[in-house]
Amino acid sequence: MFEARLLQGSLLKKVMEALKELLNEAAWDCSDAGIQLQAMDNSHVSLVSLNLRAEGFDKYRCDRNLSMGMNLGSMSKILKCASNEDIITIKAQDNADTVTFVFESPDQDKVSDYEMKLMNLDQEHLGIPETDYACTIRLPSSEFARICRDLSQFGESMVISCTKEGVRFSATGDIGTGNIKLAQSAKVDKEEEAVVIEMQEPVSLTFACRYLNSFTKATSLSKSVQLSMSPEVPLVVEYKIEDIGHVRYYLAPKIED
Amino acid sequence: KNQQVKISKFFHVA
Repeated sequence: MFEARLLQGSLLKKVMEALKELLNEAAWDCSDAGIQLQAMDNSHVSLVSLNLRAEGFDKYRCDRNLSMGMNLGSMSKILKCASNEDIITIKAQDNADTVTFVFESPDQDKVSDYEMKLMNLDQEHLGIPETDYACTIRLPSSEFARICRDLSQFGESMVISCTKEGVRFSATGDIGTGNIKLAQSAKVDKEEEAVVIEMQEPVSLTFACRYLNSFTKATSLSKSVQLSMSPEVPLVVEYKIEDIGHVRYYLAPKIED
Repeated sequence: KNQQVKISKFFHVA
C-alpha cells in the first residue's frame, strides 16, 4: 500500500493552487524516493515538474511504485476541505482505483477522510536535459509575481533580458511599453529579499505573459523564486517547497520567425 | 512576429 503523512498539510494545499490553473489532470508517481509529477499544460507550451521527497513526510510508505492519475479540479475541491493547520495523509492500496485523503486537526478532535476515483492517464514522461544555464536570477517571489502582473497589462509577451548590470523585464502593446530593471542586490542581508544574478553570458528571451502569471500561483510556496535562462531553450521558474522539494515550471520561448 | 514554440520541441519522450 501507499501512505504519505504530511504534518504541514498547508504545503499540499499550496501545491494544489500552484498546479490547478495550468493542469486539468496529472499522474502522481509514487516511489520509495517520494512523489513526482510531470505534465504539460493543454497547449504543450509549458511543463510542470513537482518533486516531494519521502524524507519530507512525517510517515512515508510505498510498498510498490504507484502512478495515480488524478483530476486536479476534483483534488483541489477535496484539499479545500482541509484546514491550513491540518495534518494531511494520502493513502492508496496497491493497484487501487481510488485514493483517500485524511485530514486530522492538530488536536485530533476532528478527522475527515475523502475518497476520490483515480483516472487512467497514459501520460508520456518527457526527458528534461541537464542544462548549464547562461543566466540564473534569484529574486523575491512576490517581486516576480508583481512584475508579471504589472507588465502583462501592456502586452501578451514579456522580454526578459539578463546582463551583468541586472535583469530587465519588458512588455509592449497597444497602450504602450513597460520596462522594469532589477539590479543585483548590493548587500545580501536578508537572503530571501535579495536579487542575485549569476551570468555566464547575456541572454534575452521572449515569453508569453499568461503562462508566467500562471506560474506565479506558486508564490505562496516560497519567499524566493529562481529563473534560469539560456538562448533558445525553455525558461525554468523554480519555487522551493520548504525542505521537502520543489515545483519547476518550464516555458518554451517565443522565437522570431 | 514572435512565434510561440511548443515545449515538446525541446523535451522528448523519455
